[in-house]
Amino acid sequence: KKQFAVIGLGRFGLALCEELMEQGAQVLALDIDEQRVKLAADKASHAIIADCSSEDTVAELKLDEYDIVVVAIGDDINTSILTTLVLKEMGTKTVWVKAKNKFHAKILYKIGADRIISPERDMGIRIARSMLDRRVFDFLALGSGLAIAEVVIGGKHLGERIDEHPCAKSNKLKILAYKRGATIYDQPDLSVSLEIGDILIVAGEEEVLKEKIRLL
Amino acid sequence: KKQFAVIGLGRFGLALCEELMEQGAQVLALDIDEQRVKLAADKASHAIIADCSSEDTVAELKLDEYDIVVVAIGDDINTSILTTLVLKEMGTKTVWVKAKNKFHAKILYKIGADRIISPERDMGIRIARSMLDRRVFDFLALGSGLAIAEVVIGGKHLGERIDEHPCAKSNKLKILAYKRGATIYDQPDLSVSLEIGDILIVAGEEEVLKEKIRLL
Ligand SMILES: Nc1ncnc2c1ncn2[C@@H]1O[C@H](COP(=O)(O)OP(=O)(O)OP(=O)(O)O)[C@@H](O)[C@H]1O
Ligand SMILES: Nc1ncnc2c1ncn2[C@@H]1O[C@H](COP(=O)(O)OP(=O)(O)OP(=O)(O)O)[C@@H](O)[C@H]1O
Repeated sequence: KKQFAVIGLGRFGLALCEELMEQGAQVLALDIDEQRVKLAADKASHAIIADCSSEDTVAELKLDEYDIVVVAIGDDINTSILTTLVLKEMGTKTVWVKAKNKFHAKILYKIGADRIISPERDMGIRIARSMLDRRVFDFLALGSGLAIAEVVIGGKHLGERIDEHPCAKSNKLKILAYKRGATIYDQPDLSVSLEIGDILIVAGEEEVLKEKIRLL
Repeated sequence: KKQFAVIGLGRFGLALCEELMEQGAQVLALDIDEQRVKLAADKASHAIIADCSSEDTVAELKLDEYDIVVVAIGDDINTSILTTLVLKEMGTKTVWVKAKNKFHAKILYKIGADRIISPERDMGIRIARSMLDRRVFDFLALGSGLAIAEVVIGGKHLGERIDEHPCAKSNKLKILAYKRGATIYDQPDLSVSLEIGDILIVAGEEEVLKEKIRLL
């Protein structure tokens, strides 16, 4: 069974722990701040107060044996870099690091970070796309006359059951899932009542899908 | 043509402006800090120094006439709330707001924010999912024996052309797009050389796709 550790329990680090637990995985939550460790106690398998920029700490906690360690120390770039260096120098196989800006990211790559994460930048880009076409979050042609789209629920269909939505009313289309906030509901319960910002993931015949979207 | 405004040019706000411009849209970038406005000058149609928590400013800039205004003021919760309130009270149709935490989000909804954005929390959730299955970022069954998956490029296929990847070698599968960082390349150039972290978006017959993934 894979072992995961998250260093730094800000919003990103904490949400990461929570979701790993939700998916049935084990995660060790670490932070130098006692208060944050307390808040993480029920969102991780174990939550420990530790200064992870120290070699002794990394050795003691055996972090080098973990499958993936995520460094989610946000503001303090120096500590983030030092922690990453220590982890890689001590043989940690995979280290992912949240970068504060492009320079931080460059340095992290140079010292061996396996993946850089930029939540704010990524989100800026995704939000820009949903501003440009309010009814559709995403549209992919699948070839063979099929397509998949993410349809945003605005005011018009608020309160309707999913199976009352126009996209649910064609046997040429299928509602594969819906997203509410950051959670995806696979095998969706079609009696669920829609809320603003919900996203239906619809697939089927491209022409039928395009027409349904056009009429939304 | 739609009018967009972004208040607060931190990483999220700035990335948002950049992407809107990239997609050919117009965007007004606003910040109280001169330095940030300077940095945004080439990433927006217009960049103005302004304290947007003031009614006079909102009236002067006619922000109430914009289609979507995004409040991306991060740390200063009070200013974020005040700015949102002013915009909604003055009749701005759609206001999206970056929330710092759940309490901030609750207050924002109560005062009329149309959408709440939590980049760190959203990203924590998505990253958790890619930690759980390193080869696959996402897998959706489409019904009718078809499926779509997002396949992550690890060390094994680094440097190969897309059309040399196992998923490109079946006439039952199609590479619809690939993602590099936060950019999606539709109608992909299959001679492109793969880098670690690239994501191929593959669709086709579900059983063939599953088998290809299993052998990655
Ligand atoms: N040496 C260290 N060892 C372990 N944790 C640390 C260390 N230094 C800082 N941290 C922790 O990193 C956490 C995250 O940092 P911070 O809150 O600055 O990031 P952030 O970017 O605001 O987070 P987010 O955007 O995810 O909310 C803090 O809880 C802090 O206590
Ligand atoms: N009254 C105001 N009017 C306009 N801009 C403001 C106002 N108050 C603060 N800002 C701006 O909001 C911007 C974003 O805030 P801040 O940098 O605290 O957020 P952040 O959460 O760190 O951003 P990000 O996470 O997106 O990088 C700052 O550039 C700041 O100058």
